[in-house]
Amino acid sequence: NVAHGLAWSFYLGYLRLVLPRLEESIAAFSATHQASKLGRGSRKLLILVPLNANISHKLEDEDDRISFFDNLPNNEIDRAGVRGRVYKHSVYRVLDEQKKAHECVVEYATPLLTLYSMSQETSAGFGEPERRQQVLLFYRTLQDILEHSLECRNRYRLILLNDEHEDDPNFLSKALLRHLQQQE
Amino acid sequence: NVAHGLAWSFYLGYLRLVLPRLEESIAAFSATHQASKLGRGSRKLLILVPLNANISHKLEDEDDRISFFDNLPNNEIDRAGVRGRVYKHSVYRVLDEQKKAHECVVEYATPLLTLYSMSQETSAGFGEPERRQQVLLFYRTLQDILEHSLECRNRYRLILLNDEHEDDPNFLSKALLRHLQQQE
Ligand SMILES: Nc1nc(=O)c2ncn([C@@H]3O[C@@H]4COP(=O)(O)O[C@H]5[C@@H](O)[C@H](n6cnc7c(N)ncnc76)O[C@@H]5COP(=O)(O)O[C@@H]3[C@@H]4O)c2[nH]1
Repeated sequence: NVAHGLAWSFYLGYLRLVLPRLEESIAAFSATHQASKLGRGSRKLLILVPLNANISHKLEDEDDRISFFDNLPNNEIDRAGVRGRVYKHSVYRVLDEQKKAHECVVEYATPLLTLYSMSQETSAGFGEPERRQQVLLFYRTLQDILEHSLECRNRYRLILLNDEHEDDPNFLSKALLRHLQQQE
Repeated sequence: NVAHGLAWSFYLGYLRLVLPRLEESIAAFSATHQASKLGRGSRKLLILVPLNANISHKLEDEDDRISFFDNLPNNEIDRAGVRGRVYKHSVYRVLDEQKKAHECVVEYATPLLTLYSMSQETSAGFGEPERRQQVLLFYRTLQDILEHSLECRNRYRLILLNDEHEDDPNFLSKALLRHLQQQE
């Protein structure tokens, strides 16, 4: 089951390395960005899991109430022969209905790009109908792994995005705000 | 089968993005590194696949005839919300039996770290006995994908490392030199 391995890979090769350092990166960022509003509620990595595996490379392409603010400082780690491999996260600004700006550290779950591309490659072994199931399996496996991870506790929010409201051009900003406001 | 998905992920999420740019990165590197000897034979990415999934983060830890030289220039790509995600490779120097230095762009196949760690986690679903099989499946699947990939043709060498000679402290440098000399 592809999704099972990708969820473990995402945890073992990424979240387990970066989440313990997130608080520190945000503190360094706030020190050099006086205008930044990364408050207590937004000191977690928001991880977007769209059910249809439809992933953008820039969040503002999905919703015009979202804009890219800046990147957190780089984290350099020697990994499997690559010296100083860079790990970083992007900070986005999200406007609410009153046009007030909220900041958050957010990204899509990158392994979904693999699921999407595999479903398009005939030789990879699965098609579009299985893809949705694989996304759900990815989400549940990852949720399970993260709930049992001491290093990652309280440092992330997994956000499953149902595509039924995709006709709403502000669907993504509203979903992000709901999660941010739950923490503030 | 975890290895199948990891091989596809390694191709779709990494090799397919970086191998087409490798020639260009090496040219930029040679221009700024007069002492560099990255000749025609070494303009491919050497990808190490150790059968025991035993991966070092620094190649010189494995063999004292190997030393880290420098990194190729960074490649920045917007990926799934992360702006300017950095992709880079490391250049190592390898001494032959006559103490002559050869340079190459080399790294371990990162997904093997996931296979190794999964085999240590009881909840991940497979143990050490299955791991070797999974490494072989990863190698064969990746070989198959890369052979059919137009974007990646001739830009890589997949090197399967059998662990039977690991008692030789210069096992890794000799394996690298064999592959480099085949191309010079
Ligand atoms: N050597 C090497 N250098 C790289 O820059 C690199 N980037 C990816 N990979 C490997 O290719 C495959 C596909 O990558 P993808 O991004 O879809 O999944 C990645 C991605 O979802 C997440 N991740 C890892 N590094 C980062 C990163 N820097 N930023 C965001 N996400 C990351 O965690 C997964 C597993 O990572 P790795 O276990 O390091 O191996 C990956 C993987 O096997 C790399 N391998």
